[in-house]
Amino acid sequence: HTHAAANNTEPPGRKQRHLAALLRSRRRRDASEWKGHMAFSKSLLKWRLMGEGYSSQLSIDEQKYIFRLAFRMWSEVSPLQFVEDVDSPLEDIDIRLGFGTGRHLGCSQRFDGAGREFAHAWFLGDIHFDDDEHFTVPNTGSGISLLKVAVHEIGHVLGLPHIYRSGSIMQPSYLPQDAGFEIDWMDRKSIQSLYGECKGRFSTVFDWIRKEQTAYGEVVVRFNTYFMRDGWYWLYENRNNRTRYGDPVAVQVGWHGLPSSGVDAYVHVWNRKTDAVYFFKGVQYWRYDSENDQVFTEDSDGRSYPRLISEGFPGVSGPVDTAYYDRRDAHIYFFKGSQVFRFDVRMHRLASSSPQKITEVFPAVVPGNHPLGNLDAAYFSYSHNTVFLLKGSWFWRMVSGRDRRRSASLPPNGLMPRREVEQQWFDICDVHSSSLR
Amino acid sequence: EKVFHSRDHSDAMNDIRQAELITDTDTAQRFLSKYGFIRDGDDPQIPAGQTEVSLSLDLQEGGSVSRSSSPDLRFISALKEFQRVSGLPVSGVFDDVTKAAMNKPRCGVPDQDEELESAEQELNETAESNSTTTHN
Repeated sequence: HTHAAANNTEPPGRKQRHLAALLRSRRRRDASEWKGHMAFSKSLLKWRLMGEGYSSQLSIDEQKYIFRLAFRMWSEVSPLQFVEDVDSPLEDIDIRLGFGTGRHLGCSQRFDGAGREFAHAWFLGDIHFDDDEHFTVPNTGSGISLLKVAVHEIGHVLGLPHIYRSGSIMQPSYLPQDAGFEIDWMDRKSIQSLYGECKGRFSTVFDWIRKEQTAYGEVVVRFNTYFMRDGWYWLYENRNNRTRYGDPVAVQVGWHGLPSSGVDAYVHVWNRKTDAVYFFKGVQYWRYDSENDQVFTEDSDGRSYPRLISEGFPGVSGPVDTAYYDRRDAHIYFFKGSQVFRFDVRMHRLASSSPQKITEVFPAVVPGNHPLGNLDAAYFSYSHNTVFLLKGSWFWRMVSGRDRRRSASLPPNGLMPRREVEQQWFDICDVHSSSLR
Repeated sequence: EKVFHSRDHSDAMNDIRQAELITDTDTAQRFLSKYGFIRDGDDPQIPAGQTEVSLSLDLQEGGSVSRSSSPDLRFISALKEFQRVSGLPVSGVFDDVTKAAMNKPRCGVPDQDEELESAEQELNETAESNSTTTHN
């Protein structure tokens, strides 16, 4: 057809002119230089395992489980979300998957039997797997990992070409799956170069402290960083510059007793006399039992949780935007609109100077570069030993002690110019609610 | 369905056809062509006036390829490109290492793709003039 269209004697219509243009301009692209193309302009994509394309070797549940996981793995590192759709008309389905052998599913490229070619993908969203291959589900014996192949072919449908880099999931040849393969940093940047980085505001961010006893009876204090957005959360692995594989997770799954819609703020009051974790939501708050990993049902006086913020922290009324505890002055800083309320935990009362304007307590280091108010999160980071104020996709880092030792002119609690959250904490991506565990 | 007789379908596995292996320069050439290393209409022809033997003699030095093979420069450059991107020694010779690499299980999507800039520009212009064009 292509040639025929090009040699057509009638004045070529728009379609023929394109095909002619395609023919004239074809130049082989060096395999390693091509970065791919953005195959979809929308971020929610529907997929379906074709009824006429079921594997003859794996159960339908196994096939769907693996494809759901494969799509989730891409969703965890890109702004794309995927949902299985078994009802809509076929033309509304963005990605169609199926198994076949030899001449299959109306495809123009035959499969070659067991060995060599195991699957292929077409840029209009069709993925075919050679049913003569011995595909396996994760962690079961030798054979070709259907999960790894599915992630590879989905990468093609999203617009990624073959990538000749060891460690890349887009290598053309299949490498037997090492224990748990994941989409590495470079492949993440490849897909993000097509679809952008993951952005979005957070409900709260905090470092959660855990105490562990070593074999020698010593108490070791560890922390984990958590990002929460509405009813979901991610554990962020600072040393690996990424979230935990498999996140996000529902708040209810990991934080027993907290509201399923998530929280507004987290505070850890930690000093010589007190070690108490609080979560705030709306006008209420809970104290959290880190030892037993659940909320306390009542406080030391027998009053049940959740309690009203105004009762527990006189002078402060919910809802608050966010809050954090500053160990230097033993005050909780509650943020609300453009104001900040400083609560003295030792005297159990509001500081006399409160409320104050946030700009007054946390002045901008560069005039005009300030969040002003309506913060999303105030996060004291043990990794950076300073506080970050997050609002939307931006954050402002508070001047730390080390900064002030280097430059005494910096104002105490001053806010450095804003930077983008995703340039500091990488690949914190939503997944479709249907794929939440 | 796959033909089977036993209750546990275990005999269904044995009628699976095996893929044709890459064994010589002919099958290697089809491989290179299929995955885009040799473009359509780019099939290596033996240049006029060159005999197969003399051609392979020129290329014999240093290569461990048997006398029967009849690669030409396009086939060699495609072979080298495949070897390069596969991280193999770039010898331009269809050797055992290259053969093994070609026989590895792999994805069916071509490695080389044609660049369509000029066409894409034209499409883009057309897209602007016709706002109803949908992008898939």
